[in-house]
Amino acid sequence: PFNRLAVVNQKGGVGKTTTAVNVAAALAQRGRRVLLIDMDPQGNASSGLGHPTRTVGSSIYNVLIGEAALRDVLLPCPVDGLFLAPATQDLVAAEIELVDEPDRASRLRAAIDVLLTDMPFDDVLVDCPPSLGLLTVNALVAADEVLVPLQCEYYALEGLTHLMATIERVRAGLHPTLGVKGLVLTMFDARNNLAHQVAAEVRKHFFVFDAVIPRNVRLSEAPSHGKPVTLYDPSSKGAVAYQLLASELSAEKKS
Amino acid sequence: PFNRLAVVNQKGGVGKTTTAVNVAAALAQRGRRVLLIDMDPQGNASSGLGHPTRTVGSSIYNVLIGEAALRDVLLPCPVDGLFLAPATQDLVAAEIELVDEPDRASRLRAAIDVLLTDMPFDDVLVDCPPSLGLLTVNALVAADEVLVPLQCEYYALEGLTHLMATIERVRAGLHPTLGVKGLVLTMFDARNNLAHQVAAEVRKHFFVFDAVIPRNVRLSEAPSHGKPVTLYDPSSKGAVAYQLLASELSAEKKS
Ligand SMILES: Nc1ncnc2c1ncn2[C@@H]1O[C@H](COP(=O)(O)OP(=O)(O)OP(=O)(O)O)[C@@H](O)[C@H]1O
Ligand SMILES: Nc1ncnc2c1ncn2[C@@H]1O[C@H](COP(=O)(O)OP(=O)(O)OP(=O)(O)O)[C@@H](O)[C@H]1O
Ligand SMILES: [Mg+2]
Ligand SMILES: [Mg+2]
Repeated sequence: PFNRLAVVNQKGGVGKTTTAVNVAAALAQRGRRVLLIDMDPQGNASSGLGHPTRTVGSSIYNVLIGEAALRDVLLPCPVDGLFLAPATQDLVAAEIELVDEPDRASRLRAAIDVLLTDMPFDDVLVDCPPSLGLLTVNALVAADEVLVPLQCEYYALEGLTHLMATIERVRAGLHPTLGVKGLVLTMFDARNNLAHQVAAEVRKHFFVFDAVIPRNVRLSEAPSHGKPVTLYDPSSKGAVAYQLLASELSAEKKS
Repeated sequence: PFNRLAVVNQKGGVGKTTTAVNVAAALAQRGRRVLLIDMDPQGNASSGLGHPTRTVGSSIYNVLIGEAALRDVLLPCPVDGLFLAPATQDLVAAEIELVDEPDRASRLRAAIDVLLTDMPFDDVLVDCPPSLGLLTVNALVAADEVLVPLQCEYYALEGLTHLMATIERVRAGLHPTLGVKGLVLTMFDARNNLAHQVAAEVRKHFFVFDAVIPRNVRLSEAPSHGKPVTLYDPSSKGAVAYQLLASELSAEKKS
């Protein structure tokens, strides 16, 4: 597909799920066919799209342990063209259950490759949990590039070094062509000095998307309605910023 | 000790580290001897107290795998009476390295029990990573009670059910007397309806501390100076709120 992205940052609460859900929705609203895979046992991306874990049957867990094909677990979403592979709490067990399997790190990649042979998608996005364990490694191996949401705060900046080291390790081993699509600044508060300092620092070392996601209460309200913000309040600052990010992601031609 | 607490919530970015660091500091500033254990491979509590992971030698990782005693890894902090057992990235490996050890879930408890025989502490706090894996389970088994920082947003509320289910599982197995000290509301924005709705909902089911931690930029600035907010800016709203929480934690007599 055009974008095959892992939305990743082991720092917690930086806007991974909010970015994955709203970018996926905004890309679908531009007429693209989009698959969002929820690889977080918390299942926030699933409930943010109207499929809370208690309502989900088979999930990405069943796909990873080889009981189901990805096609069998797909659910429709409130946006045409957007499909979800949901997560449930079972996913917590996958890390231990797969510990002795030689192909444990490439289960997700294999499942996506099988799906794409009979179901076309323009974009595949994977929402990752806040850790660098097997679930995140699966997402890194499955993706062509990473999209890194970054909250402009001290602890989040500190975590970037660990994240890049993990990406290097995956490149050195399982997936030599893994790229970094770019960083997206999230929850950005323009009145806050620290935010500008962190933003200036990361722009020196990484590609940072023009779209900067402001702190916007509509973004934290939308999930309680099971809708992306681009449906819940399309003219909000949060929705506009994610539409801009989606346009940046669909404009660049893959070289 | 008086308080032997695991600061836990698998939802990312809800203020676990900020709460652990600032409560530990505020308790020490009241003249108590306090031990803060960093069980998160990100090592945010460590760097928030002036010991970034790149400067740390032996850490809690060495204690868990049996190479060092807790006493050997303690570091002094910018507050008298506060000691830190730091974390490093090595901790990521502990979950896999201990997978076949029968006592893997009670390594931390055993290490704390040994320490307390020759070094008295009034309070022991453990900062947990944003997951429900072996590191968090170790903290739950090692603690007498849990302190749950709760961001008043939809995804964080949704995660509470999973957290309570995990606590029940630990109670049913390894640690029948594990208690819930209470919830502390963090990053509270009084102008936000959702925050009040979430707060009202949780107060129906749990004990919630009177101290409510407001969103306060001084809290996110303090870690870049390697200091708790109670030193960095003692009269800030954040510092005052954590002092209040510390007084609630030291007032209640353990029954
Ligand atoms: N730009 C924003 N403005 C306001 N609130 C936001 C914004 N982005 C995310 N949020 C809210 O902040 C919280 C954290 O965001 P989110 O859950 O997307 O982060 P995450 O990185 O996926 O967290 P985790 O590490 O737990 O997976 C959520 O309650 C979300 O609704
Ligand atoms: N009350 C507050 N007001 C403003 N900023 C805060 C507040 N509490 C925490 N922060 C900031 O929000 C971010 C998340 O907080 P923190 O890192 O303590 O959460 P956490 O639950 O420990 O995250 P993780 O899940 O990654 O361990 C940090 O950058 C922190 O400085
Ligand atoms: Mg998330
Ligand atoms: Mg933390």
